[in-house]
Amino acid sequence: LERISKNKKAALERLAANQA
Amino acid sequence: SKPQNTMGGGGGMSVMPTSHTSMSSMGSTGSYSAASMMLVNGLSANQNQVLSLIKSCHEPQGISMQDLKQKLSGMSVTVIRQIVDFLSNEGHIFSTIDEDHFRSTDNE
Repeated sequence: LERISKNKKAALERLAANQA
Repeated sequence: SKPQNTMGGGGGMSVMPTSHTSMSSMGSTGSYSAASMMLVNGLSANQNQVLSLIKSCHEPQGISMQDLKQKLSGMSVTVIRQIVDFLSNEGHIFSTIDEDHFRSTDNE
């Protein structure tokens, strides 16, 4: 489940990068 | 406020063609391949469909590839995989317990 939060964090960073 | 336009989102309910309204209510869903290139908020109709399915799942481990296949029976596994990869790259979704389970980032 550590993997989930790690992946979520990475995804949120990608999302932020894409929206910037 | 997202447009709720998910067909069959309620489960196994099949659309009952009513005598008068069937043409107008079903007309837009007829030609799938042509409609799939239509862009809504930068995503194709197929991509939006996959994304809204993933958003609609609130389990901690997310929606499984199997569920996606089942609910998107008109879409090939290859296409679903491509869409999932794309959405993942864009940051809309992420894989959870393995590469076959997905959750949306923007369904807090």
